[in-house]
Amino acid sequence: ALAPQTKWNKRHLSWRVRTFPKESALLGRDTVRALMYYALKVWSDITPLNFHEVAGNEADIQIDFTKADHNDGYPFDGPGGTVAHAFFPGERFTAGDTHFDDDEAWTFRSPDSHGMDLFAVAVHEFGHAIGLAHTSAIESIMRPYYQGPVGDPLKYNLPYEDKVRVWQLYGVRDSVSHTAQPVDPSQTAEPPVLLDLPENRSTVPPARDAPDRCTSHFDAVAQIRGEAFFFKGKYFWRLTREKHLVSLRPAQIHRFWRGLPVNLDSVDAVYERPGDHKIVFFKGGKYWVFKDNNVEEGYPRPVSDFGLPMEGVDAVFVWLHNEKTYFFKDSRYWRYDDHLRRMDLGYPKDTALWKGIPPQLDDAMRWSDSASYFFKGKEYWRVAGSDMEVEAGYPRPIGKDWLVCSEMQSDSPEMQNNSNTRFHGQRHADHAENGYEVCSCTS
Amino acid sequence: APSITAEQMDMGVDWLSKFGYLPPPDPVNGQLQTKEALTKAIKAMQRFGGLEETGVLDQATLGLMKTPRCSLPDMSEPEMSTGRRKR
Repeated sequence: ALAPQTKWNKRHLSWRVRTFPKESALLGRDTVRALMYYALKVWSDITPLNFHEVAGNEADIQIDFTKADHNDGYPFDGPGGTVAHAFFPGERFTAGDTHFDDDEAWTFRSPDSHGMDLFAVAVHEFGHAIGLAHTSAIESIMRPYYQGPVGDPLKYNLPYEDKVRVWQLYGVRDSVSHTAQPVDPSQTAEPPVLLDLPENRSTVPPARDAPDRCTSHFDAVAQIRGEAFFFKGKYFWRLTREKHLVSLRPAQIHRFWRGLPVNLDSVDAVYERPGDHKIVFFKGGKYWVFKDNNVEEGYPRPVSDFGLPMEGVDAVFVWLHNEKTYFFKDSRYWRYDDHLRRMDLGYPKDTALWKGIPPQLDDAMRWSDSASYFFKGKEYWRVAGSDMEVEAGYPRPIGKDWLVCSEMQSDSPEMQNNSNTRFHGQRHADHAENGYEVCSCTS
Repeated sequence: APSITAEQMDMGVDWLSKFGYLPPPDPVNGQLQTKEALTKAIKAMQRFGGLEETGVLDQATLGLMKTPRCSLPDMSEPEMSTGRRKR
């Protein structure tokens, strides 16, 4: 690395594609935005940085497709030659901004000979936007020269050299940002990571009625700020981004999600709304909107606000493929546009269109692997990317794959005393490659 | 190796200045780059690009200079100014 490394002081960075490729017949706007999302995710997956898309001109990282001299001191030069650049973090107004040469033939999933792989170049440029300079390391994505497509964005693995250099800037992503200090709201418009459980966490085991995670059917399941929440009765379990169960014991909903009615004995469905990252809880014909873990004024409200029938919903999730919100009830489903706050026409439709998914779901959620998960009883089904058909090999057991349940009852006494060993048994393989040793704490 | 044309030399010098291997020519006296500075800059570029450090604009070096790339320089300003101070 040659240039002095500058870095962002804040951890939540907003981005926006301000101008799109003009002539590109190959890449529609949604594809360009999705590729930017995944190229940023390459870096946020391994650092404490979080990126979210915004509208308007306030974005930290403004992305433009432009050509020739565009008044930033780095004129483009037509097809070939220089293809893109980005500004390092810092005080300048342009910090983080990223420009792609609109004279290039930007492609996605095309062989090397046809144009410039947009995802590969975007990963490189966002490396600059978070503070990495060029390097001569042959495998690095931060080499200055275009080295061809890097394959499927959903499966891209950053070269180790680049991981180490970005960890030197920002540290490793603590898979449980549990102890993260609450971000001062004045610092960033971005909703902070959900706060930790109440400080005076009881050390006594939960009340008698606490459910057992290994034999339960769940009322609701949701991905919230990248973590997974499993709700049952008045309790919930929380998993980190790496699917690590934060605690064998469930936490009490009312002690964390503040403002729900005390007599609420369970929830039907939960999801994180795209756009403003607020969290929506459903119960019967009512719903509550949370900013972080505090309910907003004026709730509950009727679900008819969404155009849903008053009997409520079984399940809700946001499909990453189109950022639309899908509601399920019995054997019907609706598609709702949370950006426009409007139900799409032609719904409800029959859930049979989601091949292999059972009716009367308990809930559904998208996960950080970009797949969608559907839960019912003690089982779950996985639907990859933009498919609408369950993958082979499903359903699978929720307890075993998500909640650290083995064949035996994981909370039975004999299991209890060695549950720690099992947790330790879950230790990460250390990432010892090229002589580097990196450990990360998970709580 | 075939000797390079004046045009290739110009392209090479522009490229090396653009990506931080050579200080931009002095706008006042249009000071030309010294041969030693040029050789040093070519070697630095060849090293950074994983090429054999011949110090001359051979075909491999000219080829790499034509490869699509990021606009940002490879060398930072301080890197170059130390070179100037040394001179």
